[in-house]
Amino acid sequence: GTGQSDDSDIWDDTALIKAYDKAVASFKKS
Amino acid sequence: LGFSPSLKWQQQQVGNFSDIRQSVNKHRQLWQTKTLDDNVIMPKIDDEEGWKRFCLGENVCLNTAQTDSGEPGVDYIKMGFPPFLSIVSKLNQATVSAVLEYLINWFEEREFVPQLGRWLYALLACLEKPLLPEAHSLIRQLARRCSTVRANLESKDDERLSALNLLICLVARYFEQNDLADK
Repeated sequence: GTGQSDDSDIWDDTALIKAYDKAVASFKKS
Repeated sequence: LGFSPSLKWQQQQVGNFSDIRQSVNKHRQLWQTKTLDDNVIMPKIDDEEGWKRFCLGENVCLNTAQTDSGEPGVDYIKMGFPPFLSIVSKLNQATVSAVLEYLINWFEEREFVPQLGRWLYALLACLEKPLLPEAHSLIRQLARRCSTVRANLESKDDERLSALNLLICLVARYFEQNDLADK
């Protein structure tokens, strides 16, 4: 309905760790 | 040359980091209310050794050999607790600054490890702007140390390079310490 639940699913307890890993991986690809 | 990131990559990281910080703020209250597992015992704010062991793990802090159980991340006491949102959301600004200081002090005398990168990123994501003067000095110290370690890397394929570049980028470009930025 509101999109809130989708957002919560993505933003889980490991969100900061995933964001860091993604940022680090992006340099290797660049 | 060849070790530092492009301007485009740096700008992307600053944009992404800004989004992440907004999301942390948005979800902070929700995560603050989550009950931590019984094994997660956060040290008191002034317990420097306790926080280093909590974040980096006994293997790194006590210099003990790493045992590979085949299931990475299971033994948080040995490997360190990752910066879960349910943990970092419970840290007030004084604790964020204190833990940042403990970890940066640790890094001054030791090699970079993956757990350190994750925690520094998470703490920077929780560090409120405008920065206090002590925080300015602290994160500048971090960027300088990252630059020093980077300058001693022998290969562009070194696993640590991207993490060091990311931390330098965030300090210099997001927290506006422009004199430290990679051009």
